[in-house]
Amino acid sequence: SLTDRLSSSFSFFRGKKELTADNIEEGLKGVRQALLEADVHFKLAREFTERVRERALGDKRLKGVDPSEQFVHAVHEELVELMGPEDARLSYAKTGPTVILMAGLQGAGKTTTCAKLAKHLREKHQKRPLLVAADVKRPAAVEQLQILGNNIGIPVFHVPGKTPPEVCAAGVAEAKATGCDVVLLDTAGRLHVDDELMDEVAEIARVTSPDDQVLVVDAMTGQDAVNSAKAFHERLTLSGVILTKMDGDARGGAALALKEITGAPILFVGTGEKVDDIDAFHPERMAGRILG
Amino acid sequence: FKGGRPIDENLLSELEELLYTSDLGPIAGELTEELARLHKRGELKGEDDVRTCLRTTLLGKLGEGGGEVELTHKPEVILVVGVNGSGKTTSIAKLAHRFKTQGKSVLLGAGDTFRAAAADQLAIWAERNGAEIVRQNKDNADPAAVAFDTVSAALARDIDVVLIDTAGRLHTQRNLMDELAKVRRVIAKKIPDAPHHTWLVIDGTNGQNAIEQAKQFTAAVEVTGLVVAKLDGTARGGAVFGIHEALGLPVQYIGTGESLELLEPFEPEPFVDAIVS
Ligand SMILES: Nc1nc2c(ncn2[C@@H]2O[C@H](COP(=O)(O)OP(=O)(O)OP(=O)(O)O)[C@@H](O)[C@H]2O)c(=O)[nH]1
Ligand SMILES: Nc1nc2c(ncn2[C@@H]2O[C@H](COP(=O)(O)OP(=O)(O)OP(=O)(O)O)[C@@H](O)[C@H]2O)c(=O)[nH]1
Ligand SMILES: [Mg+2]
Ligand SMILES: [Mg+2]
Repeated sequence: SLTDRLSSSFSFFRGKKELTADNIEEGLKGVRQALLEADVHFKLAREFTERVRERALGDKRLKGVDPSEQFVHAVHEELVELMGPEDARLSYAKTGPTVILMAGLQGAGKTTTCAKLAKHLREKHQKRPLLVAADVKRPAAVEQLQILGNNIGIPVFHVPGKTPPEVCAAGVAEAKATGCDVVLLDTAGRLHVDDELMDEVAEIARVTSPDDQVLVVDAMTGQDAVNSAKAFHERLTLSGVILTKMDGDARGGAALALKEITGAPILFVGTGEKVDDIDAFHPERMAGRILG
Repeated sequence: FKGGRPIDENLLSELEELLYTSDLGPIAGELTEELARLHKRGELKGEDDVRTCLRTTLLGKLGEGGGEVELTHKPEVILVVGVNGSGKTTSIAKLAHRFKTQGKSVLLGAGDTFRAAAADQLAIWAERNGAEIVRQNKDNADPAAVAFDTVSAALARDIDVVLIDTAGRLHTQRNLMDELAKVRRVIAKKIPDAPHHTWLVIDGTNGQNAIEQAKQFTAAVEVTGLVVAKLDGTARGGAVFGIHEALGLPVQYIGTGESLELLEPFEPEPFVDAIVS
C-alpha cells in the first residue's frame, strides 16, 4: 500500500513537527513511483505530485496530527477529488428518447457494456431501452449484441447493408416509433489514429445528436490512455467514461488521463462478464486502488 | 557539437519520458539511471552515443528467439490464451491466413464456449480462410471437450496446423485459470507433447498489468510465447520488456490491424526503433 511504500521514507517525517519543503521530497518521490507503477501517465504523475506538494505544505496548520498521516491524507484527498464526482449521472433527453453513443478502442468492452447498461436502466430507472447494433464490420458483432439482448429481453435493432451512421439514425427513429425512451448505440472498436473511423463516429454523433457520448475504456490500459482520450474527446466531446474489466488487478491509472483530458465523469465500472456486472463508480475506492 | 545534443538533464529526462510513455514501467527509470551513470563515467559523449547505447540495451533485453514459428509436428498444435478482448480470435484468424498462404492445412478449434457469438465469430474467419473448424455440438459444451475433439479431428483429417481458441479470462479468476489448465491437460491426453505452443495474446495498449497476466498465465498453462496485438495504434507495447525480464518469453508475432494480413513475425529492431526514435 502507499503507506507501506512510504514507511521507509517516513523515517524522515519522524520527529518532525510539521511537513516542510525539505522533508516532503522523499514522500513525493514515493507517490510518483506508486502512480507510475499504476499506469498513470508520466506527465500526469509529475503534475499530480506537484499538486500534492502544494496541498501538503498548505495544510500544515493541522496541529497534533502526525506529519506522515497528514501527508498520506493529502495524497488521498487530492486523488479522490481528481477522480470524482461520485454519483455522476447520464443526461436524459427532455423530449424523445435519450441517445447514448458508446465508443472506444477495439476490445474495450463496448458491446457487453451496452447490454449491461440497458439492463441497469430498465431495472433501476424504469427505462424502455433499445439496443442498436451498429458494428457492421466485426464478424458476428451484430449476433453478439442480439444474443445479449435476447438473454435480457431487450430489443436489438439492426438493418443489414447500411452504414453505421445510417443504422444509428434508423435506430433512433425505431425507438421513437416503438416508444423506447433510451437508445444505446453499440459501435465498432476503432483506433483514434484511424481518420476514416474517427470521421465515422463523428458522423454517427452528427446524425443522432446523442445526449450522452461515452468512452468505454479497458482498466488495463497503459500510457496510451492519454492519446486515445484526447482524440476521442476532440471528435466527440465526451460526456462520460465507463472503465471496464475492473474485476481484474490492473491498478487503473488510465483513469487519471481520462479525467484530466476530458473532464468527463466516470459513470460506471464494469466488474465482470455477466450482464449484471456493472457498478457505480466510487472515487475513494479508485484512489485507493491507484495508490496501491 | 558533434554527436548530437550534449547530454544534460533535459536530454535524460526526455528519454525517461519516452521510455515511460512506451509502457516500459520501472525499467524506464532503471535505464535512465544507467545512462546517467555511464555519462558520469565519461562513457557517453553526446546524444547519438546515448541513443545508440539505449537501442543496444533494449535489443539486449529482448534476447534471442521469437519470430516465425517452426512447424515440426503434424499436426502442430497451438493453444491461444489471454485476457478478455486482447485479440485472440482475430490473431488466430490471421495465423490461419498465414499458414494457409504457406500451403498448410489449418483446423480451428472454437474453444470459447462461453461468450455470446464467440464460435460464430471464429466460424466466419474459418470460412474466409478456407480453414476447417470444430465447434461444440451442444449448448455450454466443456471447452476441454472441444479442444479434445479438435485435436482428434486434426489427426483424423491429416491437418498441418491446429489453432485452439479459448475464452477470454482474467488471470485473477482462479476457477477460469484452472479450466484453462484442464484444457491443456486434455489436449495432452490425445497428443502427448501437445500443445506444442501456448501463446498468450497481449493487448498492445495494456500497461504494467500485462506482466502480471504473463506471470499468471504461464503459471497455469506454461505459456511458450507472446503475440502482441494492436500495435497499429500509438501504444508501443513496452510491457514486453518487463515480461521478458520476468519470464524470458519470446514474442512470436505482432498484430498491426484488423484484417487478415496484418500479422507479422516479431522483429526486435523495428520494435525497439519505434520506441527509441
Ligand atoms: N472480466 C471482464 N470482462 C469484460 C468486462 N467487460 C467486457 N468484458 C469482456 O471483454 C471482452 C470484450 O468485450 P466486448 O464487449 O466484445 O468488447 P468491444 O469493445 O465491443 O469489442 P469490439 O467491438 O471488438 O471493439 C469480452 O470477452 C467480454 O466478455 C468486464 O467488466 N470484466
Ligand atoms: N487495430 C487492431 N485491432 C485488433 C487487432 N487484433 C484484434 N483487434 C480487434 O480487437 C477486438 C477484439 O478482438 P478479438 O479477436 O475478438 O479478441 P479476443 O481476445 O478473442 O476477445 P474475447 O474472446 O472476447 O476475450 C476486435 O475488434 C478485433 O478486430 C490488431 O492487431 N489491431
Ligand atoms: Mg463490440
Ligand atoms: Mg475471442
